Amino acid sequence: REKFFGDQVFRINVRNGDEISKLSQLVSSDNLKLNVWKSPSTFSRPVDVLVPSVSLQPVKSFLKSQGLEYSVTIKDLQALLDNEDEEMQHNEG
Amino acid sequence: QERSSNKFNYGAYHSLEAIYREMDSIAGDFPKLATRVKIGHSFEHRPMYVLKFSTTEGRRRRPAIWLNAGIHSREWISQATAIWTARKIASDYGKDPAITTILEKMDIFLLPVANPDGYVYTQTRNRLWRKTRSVNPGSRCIGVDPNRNWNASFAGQGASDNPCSEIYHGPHANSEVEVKSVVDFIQEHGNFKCFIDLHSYSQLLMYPYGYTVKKAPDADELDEVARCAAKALASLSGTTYQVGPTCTTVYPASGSSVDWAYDHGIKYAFTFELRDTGHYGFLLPANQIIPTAEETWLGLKTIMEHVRNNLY
Repeated sequence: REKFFGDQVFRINVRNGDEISKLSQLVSSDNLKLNVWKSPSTFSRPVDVLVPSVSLQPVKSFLKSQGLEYSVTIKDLQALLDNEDEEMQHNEG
Repeated sequence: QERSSNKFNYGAYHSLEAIYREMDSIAGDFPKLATRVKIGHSFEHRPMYVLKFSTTEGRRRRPAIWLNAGIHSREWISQATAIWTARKIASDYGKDPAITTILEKMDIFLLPVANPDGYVYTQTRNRLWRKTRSVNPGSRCIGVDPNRNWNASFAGQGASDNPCSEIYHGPHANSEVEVKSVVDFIQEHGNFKCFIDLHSYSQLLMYPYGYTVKKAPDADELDEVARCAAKALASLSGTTYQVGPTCTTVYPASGSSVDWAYDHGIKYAFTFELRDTGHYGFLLPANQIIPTAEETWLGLKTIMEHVRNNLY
């Protein structure tokens, strides 16, 4: 089963088309293994991206260098998944 | 005795088998109203079951409503809301005048897990899997986005031709057997008036189109109905939904189920993006299942009552 230790979900606020294209460039890079939860759109909606722990630093550097604002909505994805899993096991029992 | 004690905990997430057992249990508890119907199978040959709610003996194709859930497997709140809704429809018939009169004029078909293989995969291998589990010849990447695979501006904007993409549209429309099973069933039935697809997350209530910014011919009416539904939904716990056409509310998306339904004459076509707005995203805690299902029910009922009063 896939594990997500230390992975985080970033909520990135984009203000215009230029920032959207920068972000699209970031999320499409293969080596960062980003998983888009809510896609960039031109309707000033925030973009949610799952960032693997190994990519946290390069992604933060990129966002900072591009002046893109972001917040962390889920600090440790695996912790949430463990809760969910535990509850399901309990309920199945 | 077991059936009447009904051990299924609607406030928890369940395996595919448990959901299918509960569908069978609902059909067993309400034999004059509900039947579990197999409409096809998935790529990995899992059955696809719908619950049919009908107050006639299926003599003729009455006007019907299709409630779809779980097409994106990681959106667990949609499958959980759907199975709760199934029990609600059955137990409220004969008690709630709204659902009673709806069922006296129309049939309701409810598909809680539109992507069985993906759902099992989220429970056994990768909780964040979204697509089907079909094999893409020539690619190491698995799966097609089943909500980009319908024959509605197929392979247009908002979909990808890359099998490794989360929004890969597939080699051709209806390439996914899970999509084709629903398309064939609805086309063979021929008298659906309403198609509602449950997704998560973002708290949006949307109507066609996703594949173009062009205004749908019935957009004004659909917008009005959606706003009434969102208002009814918010009346329970204050959960606010945004309303609008898919393309300009969230993002362009070609090949979607709701656009296909609308373009094939099913006028009342809506997409719900359920709770939340991103705090938990796809990992909405189980303690929010019942509050989410209860508020969504008020929105669904508003839409279904409008359909009942405006059959065409």
